[in-house]
Amino acid sequence: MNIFRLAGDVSHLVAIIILFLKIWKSKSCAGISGKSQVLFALVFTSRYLDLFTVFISAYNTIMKLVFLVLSYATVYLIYMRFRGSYDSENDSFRVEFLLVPVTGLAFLENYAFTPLEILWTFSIFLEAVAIMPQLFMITKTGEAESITTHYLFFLGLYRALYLANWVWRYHTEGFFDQIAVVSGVVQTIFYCDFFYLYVTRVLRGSGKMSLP
Amino acid sequence: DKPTVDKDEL
Repeated sequence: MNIFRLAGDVSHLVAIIILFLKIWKSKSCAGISGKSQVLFALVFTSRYLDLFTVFISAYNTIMKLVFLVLSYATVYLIYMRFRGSYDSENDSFRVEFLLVPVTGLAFLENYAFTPLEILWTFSIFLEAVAIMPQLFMITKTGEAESITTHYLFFLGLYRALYLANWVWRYHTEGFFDQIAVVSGVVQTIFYCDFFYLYVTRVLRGSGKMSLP
Repeated sequence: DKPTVDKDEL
């Protein structure tokens, strides 16, 4: 565990809590892609199955449980509790275009052809593209509430901090996880355009992000 | 061979 890894986990937790509280307090999921949240719940489900097979540390177990509970709770809020405010018309990204290639790739490229490893690899590749429906929805509606942009900022920052963690671990302990690093780079690159808009418009400008 | 994945990471 190093500072980048810890900061990354905290940033990830902050992002998930920001989104959950935004929906819960505003009693609305307008502008939020339910599809992305379902994909994130799927990422955590397929990645954290080792909760039942190995105990790594209290921190590891607790964080995995918190991520699982909050992601499913968020999906529940969107599709059940506040489904009246769910903007399904603008949440129109075809997730099968993500799931099929990611599943295929997980069977081709993995560390071991075992169910747990393939599911773990699937979760790594899926996480890299899981935000696409949300970013697509923002381009379709042409704007995003500032809370949503803060959510996206911390979500994008978390994997960027994981990249720093992997650089650190490579130089200090020779650790290199090719699948996670390559996927993490792709994932972070998808946020670059958003990061630019976030800094130029939300932090400096009007607090609301409206796309050109 | 490839490293076994470090499941410690989230």
